[in-house]
Amino acid sequence: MLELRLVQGSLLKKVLEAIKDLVTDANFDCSTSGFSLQAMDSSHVALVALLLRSDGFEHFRCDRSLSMGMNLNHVSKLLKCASNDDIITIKADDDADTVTFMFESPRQDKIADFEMKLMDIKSEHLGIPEAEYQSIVKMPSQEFARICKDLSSIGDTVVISVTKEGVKFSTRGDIGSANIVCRQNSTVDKPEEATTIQMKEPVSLTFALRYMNSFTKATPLSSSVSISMSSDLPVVVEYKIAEMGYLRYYLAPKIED
Amino acid sequence: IFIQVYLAVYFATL
Repeated sequence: MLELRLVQGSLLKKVLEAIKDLVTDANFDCSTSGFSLQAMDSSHVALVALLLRSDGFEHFRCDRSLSMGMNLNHVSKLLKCASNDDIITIKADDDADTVTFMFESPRQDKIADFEMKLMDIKSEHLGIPEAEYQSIVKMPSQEFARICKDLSSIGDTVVISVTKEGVKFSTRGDIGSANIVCRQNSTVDKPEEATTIQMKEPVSLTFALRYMNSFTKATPLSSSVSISMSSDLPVVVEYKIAEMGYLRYYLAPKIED
Repeated sequence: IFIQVYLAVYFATL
C-alpha cells in the first residue's frame, strides 16, 4: 500500500511541467526514504533526477518499495485538473496496475480522484557518484532562464566559463556572437538574488542550449539555481525544492572534434 | 565542430 499526501500540491504540478518535455515515460520510485525519479532523455545526453523526501509529505506510507511507470504527458494532463492550492494524494496498492491521484480543495468542499493505468517501463538506471566539482555557481533561477533564452536566439551552444572574475555565458551563430558575464554579488539584500561562485579551479564547458532551455522549465520550483561543473563530468543544474528535496538535471558536454 | 558526448561515457548503467 502506498499513500502520499502532499499539502502543497502545486509542487507536483511544477515538477511535471519541468520534466515532461525532456522525458516521455519514466518510473516513479517510492521507498521509505521518499518519492524519486531518474530518467534520461531519448538522446541519452541529459538526465533528470527528482527527490521528494518522505518527511516533506504530510502523510507518507510506503509499505514496500514500488516502481510506478507513467507517461509524463498523461500525468501532466491529469495534474492540470488540480488547482494550485489543492492537496494532492497519490495512492496505489502493492500489486496494482493503476495509480490514483486525489485532489482536495483546501476547504475540503471538493474532492476529485483520477485513476491512471501504470506502464511497464524498462529504464536504464545510471550510477551517479557524489563528486567534488571544480566550480559551483549559484544564481537567481530567473536570471539563468533569461540568459539561456536570450543566447538561444543567437546560437545553438553555450560556453559556460567560470573564473574568479565571474561566470561567462557565450554563444555564436550566423548573425554574430554574445557574451554575458555575471559577477558575484553576495551583498544584495535578498539571498535569492545573489550570485555566488565557489571556484576551486577555473572551468569552461560547452553545452547544447536546447537542453539548458528545457531545464529552465523548473524555474517556478526555486528562486535560485546551482550550476556545478568539472571539466571531466556532466554539468549538474540543480533546483532545490523547498524543505523536500531537489530536481537535478545532468547534461553531458559537447567537445571539440 | 563540437560533438555531443553521451552520459554513458561518464556514468555506468546499474
